[in-house]
Amino acid sequence: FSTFAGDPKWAKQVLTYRILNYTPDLHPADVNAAIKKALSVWSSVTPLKFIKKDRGDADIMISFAAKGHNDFIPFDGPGGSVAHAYAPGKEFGGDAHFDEDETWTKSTEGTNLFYVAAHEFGHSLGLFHSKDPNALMYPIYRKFDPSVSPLHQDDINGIQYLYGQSSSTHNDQMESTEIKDPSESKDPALPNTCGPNLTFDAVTTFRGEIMFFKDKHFWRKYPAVKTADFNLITSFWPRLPPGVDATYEIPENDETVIFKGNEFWVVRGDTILPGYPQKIYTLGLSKDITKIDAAFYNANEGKTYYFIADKFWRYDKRSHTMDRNPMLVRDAFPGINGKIDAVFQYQNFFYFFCGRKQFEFDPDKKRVTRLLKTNFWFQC
Amino acid sequence: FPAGTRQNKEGGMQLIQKYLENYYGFKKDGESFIWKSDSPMTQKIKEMQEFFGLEVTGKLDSGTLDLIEKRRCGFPDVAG
Repeated sequence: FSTFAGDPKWAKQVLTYRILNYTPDLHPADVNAAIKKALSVWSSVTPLKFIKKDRGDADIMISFAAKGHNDFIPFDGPGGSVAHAYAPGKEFGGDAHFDEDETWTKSTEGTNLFYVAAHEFGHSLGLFHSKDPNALMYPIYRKFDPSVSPLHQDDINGIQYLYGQSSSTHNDQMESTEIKDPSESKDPALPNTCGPNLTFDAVTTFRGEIMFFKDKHFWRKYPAVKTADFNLITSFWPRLPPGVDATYEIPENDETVIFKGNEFWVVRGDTILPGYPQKIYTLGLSKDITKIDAAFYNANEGKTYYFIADKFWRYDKRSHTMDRNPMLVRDAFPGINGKIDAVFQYQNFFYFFCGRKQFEFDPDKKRVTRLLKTNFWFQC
Repeated sequence: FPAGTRQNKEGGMQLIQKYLENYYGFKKDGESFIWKSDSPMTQKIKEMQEFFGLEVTGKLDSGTLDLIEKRRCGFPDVAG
């Protein structure tokens, strides 16, 4: 096997993919199935997991195109080059392109999409071509044999060189890309997603998802997807401390701010921006504030709210000013009393987490509209 | 050469040159004389034959011609 120069690989174990368009050669459901199965070839032998997105950005963008298609490697008509993919990285890093001039099939005739996609996703994950004629990463397309696994030991050696071995048995991985509900897991320290006593340390939107932080883990939830994915914070941001106090997203900057103690970090995706951590007083808060309980960015106002005990300060992005004096939470948010564990804005509502309660607050009506369980966002 | 053979040879030359440009980082500089043993083209053919475990002749033999006509991944075989 071989890898790309510098061994580029994804720094996180949960990757997203999105199918941007479909070939007319196959039913869309067959394309979805072939792509999912091709990804599970790699997740079955590594700790990697893949989640399908239907909109917005994703790590692996998948598309069908003929001849020139906005990258530097045009396709060449039927035969010859059938697909290509890019090494892990930003922008089109990880993306896979399939030549629409091929006849894509789910059989041994024509060009089998599952088989080619499994090879291309090897590139998307960081593998280069292999000289082993039996390896999936061998560059020449061979007649697809559905009776054998496309992965050979050479491929497994290569991908495990980059990502290590799978953390669970083969069939678990083959079945689902989402992690099972952590309440079923053996580690008693893991929080019970559906337990009545669930509380959170911090909650934020994140590139169209919602992230719920608890101790050293976080759940990633796509509003449209039933189950939530459960990760170690350090599996996503290795240099962050194992646990956060507060966090908020500024979508227009594609930035998420994460607080722990009297410091904060700014991340973009799984990358911590340079120059962090910084002290929270650099935001304009007084130096005697040692930690923030909760925070959110109100995109409609361009103001960021920092909650400490029963008070909050606001930073106005437009005038670049921080409130000189704090306001009482109960004055500005009637019905929300005492310390706030976490808060985030979703669509036009604010969601406040106070212990085992969650309050949905309508800023236009200035009142609590729903009292919810903290696990409301999970399928319990 | 008889016309037919000559055309085949030129077709093979174009195929192999395109192949080496796409997958082996070959850059055609002026006249690449394929029959000179130290020509850049010959070197690249040897590199490709070595990658695929073919007999390393540097020549456009039938095994090499067969291989460059097969469907494949569009990504290069050598780091660009």
